[in-house]
Amino acid sequence: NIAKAIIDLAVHGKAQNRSYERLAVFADTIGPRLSGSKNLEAGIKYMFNALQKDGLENVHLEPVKVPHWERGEEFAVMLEPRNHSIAILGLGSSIATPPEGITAEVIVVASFDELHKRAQEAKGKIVVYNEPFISYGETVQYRLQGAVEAAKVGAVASLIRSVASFSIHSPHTGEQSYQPDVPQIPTACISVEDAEMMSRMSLRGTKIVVHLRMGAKTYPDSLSFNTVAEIVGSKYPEQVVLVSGHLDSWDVGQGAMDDGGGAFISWEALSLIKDLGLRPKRTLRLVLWTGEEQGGVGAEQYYQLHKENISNFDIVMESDEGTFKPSGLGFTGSAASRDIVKEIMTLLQPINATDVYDTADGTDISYWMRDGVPGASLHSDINKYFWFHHSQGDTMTVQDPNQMNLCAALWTVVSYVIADMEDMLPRD
Amino acid sequence: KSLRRDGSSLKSFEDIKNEIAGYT
Repeated sequence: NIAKAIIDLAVHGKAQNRSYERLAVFADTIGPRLSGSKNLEAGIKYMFNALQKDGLENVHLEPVKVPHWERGEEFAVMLEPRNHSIAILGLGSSIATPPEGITAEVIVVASFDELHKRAQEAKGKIVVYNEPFISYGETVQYRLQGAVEAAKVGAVASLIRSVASFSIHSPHTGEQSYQPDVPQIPTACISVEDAEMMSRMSLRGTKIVVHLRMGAKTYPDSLSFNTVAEIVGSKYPEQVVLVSGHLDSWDVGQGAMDDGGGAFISWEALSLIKDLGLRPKRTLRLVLWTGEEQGGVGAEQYYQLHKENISNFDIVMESDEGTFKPSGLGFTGSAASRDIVKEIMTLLQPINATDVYDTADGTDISYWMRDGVPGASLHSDINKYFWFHHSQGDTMTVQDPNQMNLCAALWTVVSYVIADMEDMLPRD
Repeated sequence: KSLRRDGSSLKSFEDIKNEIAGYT
């Protein structure tokens, strides 16, 4: 009755709400945890102590060099056709404007195609992208490449409609990347409302002028750490089931949803197994990644350090798409291993979270999956995820203790059973 | 090692199903 015992303890028993309460203390105490910041350093120290205090084994930190970019004061004002304060958030790795700021006419486009067609008009202007939200993977390309594409046609700055499925005038930040052979221009995200308004004005033929001022500094890479803890396997200790989430976040909100929830249900999986006095045959390893938001920086260095043991990694699991009401798992692996995971998911019938979806998603586990290690990601109700993602709204208020209990139960049953089965999951 | 060199399982799927059912 191990699956039942895990579910009972997580959802109804003494551990009920524990991952939520632990996360609340962490998020309220530490706050947002941008790569290279003192807050992230404090968050890692906090977790190192907390995991030791929890009685987990082999608690240690693995050094990583991470980007260090800091936001400065920033604001944007529409000067024409009327005075209007534009809510902005500079994008990660953006350069600053000159101290006096940039004042320029705006060109509004809905796509890269439109920008390229109107390239002659864009020279010397601020490009405003009013791209519709289709899906995160598709729409985020505007945030990632918007500045580069605008600079290629001679723009002086870019303002990008936030990659969000809903908005209450909230800008959402995130990483962007420059290209070596393209001039660097300042870039920030703006609210959906302001992007749409400027689009409407532009379609009416109204001239729009914006003054943009952004402070931002990029420092040399900083020392940071992936945080690791284990329950060492009883029979095959060298073999590993890896459960994970990332500790770093953006510098707005509290990073409670992205990815506090994922990190803390991963910790909870080890706590629940320990509380039940269980020790799986294989080692259950918790990794709390650093530098995920800048493109899985901590995870890549972890992969480089440990890839020589790839044959001993049974499965890599990451929760980084919210810890709302869970429905099952995304899974990447061979057909034979998928059949086994589907069978394992039947153990989650008591909480109605038995689905297995086509692929696992997770920046931090992608290196391993690319090389054939089975991967799993938590599937929960993602409907509201991009309302709060990378915004001031990513706080504990978004999290729900009951939903986190269910996520923790699912995460624990799956990771424990895979770690305890006699055979590793078969690979292609 | 519980994983063969070619990555295939030594057990039939029925065996694995029974093993998983043991965790119910």
